[in-house]
Amino acid sequence: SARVIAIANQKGGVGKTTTAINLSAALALEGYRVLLVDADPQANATTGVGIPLQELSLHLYHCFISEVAPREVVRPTAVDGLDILPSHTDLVGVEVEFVDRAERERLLQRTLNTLRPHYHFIFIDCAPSLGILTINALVAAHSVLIPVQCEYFALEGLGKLLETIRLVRQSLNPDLVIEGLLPTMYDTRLLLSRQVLEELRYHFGDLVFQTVIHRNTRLAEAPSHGKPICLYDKHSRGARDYAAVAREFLARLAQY
Amino acid sequence: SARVIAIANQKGGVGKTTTAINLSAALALEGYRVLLVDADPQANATTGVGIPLQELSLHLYHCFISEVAPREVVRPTAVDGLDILPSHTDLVGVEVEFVDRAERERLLQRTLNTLRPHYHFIFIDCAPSLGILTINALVAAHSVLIPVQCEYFALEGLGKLLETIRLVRQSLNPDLVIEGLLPTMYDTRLLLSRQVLEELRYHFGDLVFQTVIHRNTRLAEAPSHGKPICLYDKHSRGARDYAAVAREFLARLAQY
Ligand SMILES: Nc1ncnc2c1ncn2[C@@H]1O[C@H](COP(=O)(O)OP(=O)(O)OP(=O)(O)O)[C@@H](O)[C@H]1O
Ligand SMILES: Nc1ncnc2c1ncn2[C@@H]1O[C@H](COP(=O)(O)OP(=O)(O)OP(=O)(O)O)[C@@H](O)[C@H]1O
Ligand SMILES: [Mg+2]
Ligand SMILES: [Mg+2]
Repeated sequence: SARVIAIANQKGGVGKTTTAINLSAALALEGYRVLLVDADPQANATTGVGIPLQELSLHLYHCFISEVAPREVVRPTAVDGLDILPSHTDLVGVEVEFVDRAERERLLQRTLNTLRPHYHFIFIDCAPSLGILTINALVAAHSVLIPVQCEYFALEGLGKLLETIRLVRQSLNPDLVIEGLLPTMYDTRLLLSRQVLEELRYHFGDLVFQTVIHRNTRLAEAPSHGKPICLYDKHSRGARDYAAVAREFLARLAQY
Repeated sequence: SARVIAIANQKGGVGKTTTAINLSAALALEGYRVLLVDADPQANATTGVGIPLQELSLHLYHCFISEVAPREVVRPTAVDGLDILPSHTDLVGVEVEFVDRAERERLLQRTLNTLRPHYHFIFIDCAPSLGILTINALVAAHSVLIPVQCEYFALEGLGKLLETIRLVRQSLNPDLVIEGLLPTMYDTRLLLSRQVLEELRYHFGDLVFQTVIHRNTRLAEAPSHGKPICLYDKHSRGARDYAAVAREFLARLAQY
């Protein structure tokens, strides 16, 4: 039954979606069956793997209001072994709509329970917020992978995120652990990048992945072609970095 | 009485805070009295102008629960003529806490009404979401300035943002206009940057600022020193770009 990993950081634009798409795809290439869940109303992971929003009649919101079995909503992608549970801008209404509903933090957990037997890994792309959708992801997950852009504001928000993870562990999901902190958009030419990475390793030690994702424009180009980097440009720095993250992710799992 | 401008885009990491801090500071340097309102629980604008969160006893949340007069919460910054109404991570509770409260969309408007007589301009830095705090900013504002990172995902979210602005204009704030779309993190060497800028100008014409903010690492370094770019490195590309935005912003105002 699948291990569920939330990819979360309330700081915006740090590489959550880019990591969700490309780590999932890299593991699928290694032969694992992977589900990518888009839990962000922006639906960037959905369009980033080539699914046009206008064509989408079924998505995560329909699972939450129990109108459809989750298996009906899941779709294949261009990568063999990688499926997606798509999002839609309609999801933005969940925050207010479910505020009075009992167990509103477990909507996603219930949705994924019926899907877990069919996959090795399930990755959840989160929105840049600590609202109800991200809480749902933290409740449904075994672990949290935290992309950290190698810039100042990204460091600042980590305290709040780690506190939220601790609170979720105390009250809603006692098994939740941190999968790791993944440095992203690292630019070897910039002192700022090196300083932030040093600070991360100093404060968080082995929680920080050895692999660093370098800034690479091919990663920013790939979504406009609706493809993960491994299909868009498999020889790029970005593709190599995410393949290395996939290998390190598997090696770290083996240590538990 | 001040013109109020919301700086909003639900896409994360597109340069909202960087624009809020540096455009405010550039206008203060020109001799205008400017208030920067931090309406994001991440409080990046607050720390970016050098105010440590641990030292903060009064902030925007206290204005919302009417415990304190807004004038008591406003603080000066290192730039003459620029004040800040600080945020705090406690603000994240507003989303759920005020859900049943009547007129919950007008909390910020009421707070700013007592401050408007003291300034020429009030800029509101928004969180990467279309939740209640951003709605409050759109209700309190005369116009919305939309930073758009010159990358693919940033283009995608514009439709949803423009729709939200239209809905707010219809039901809550009939005078709300778009101040303009400001291209950010433009990298002259990248085809992607040029393509996105072309697309922006094609779809939105004169709504797009002529001035473009180039990618410039000095802009990313400045917040870790708690200074706007005009104090951190006034000769940098970033400082020149935001001075040019300030001039264009004033020239566009004169056209109304
Ligand atoms: N390593 C990288 N090198 C270059 N560009 C990158 C890299 N990683 C991500 N990007 C680009 O940076 C922007 C932000 O990344 P992304 O959208 O994945 O972040 P996010 O954390 O998911 O954002 P949000 O908070 O809005 O959900 C996107 O345009 C993306 O294509
Ligand atoms: N023109 C630029 N050149 C280089 N770096 C920039 C530029 N503008 C912003 N940055 C950096 O990019 C990151 C994202 O910018 P910023 O935090 O201002 O975006 P935001 O839209 O406010 O993010 P959020 O959605 O989290 O509120 C920050 O680390 C910032 O320092
Ligand atoms: Mg994302
Ligand atoms: Mg910001």
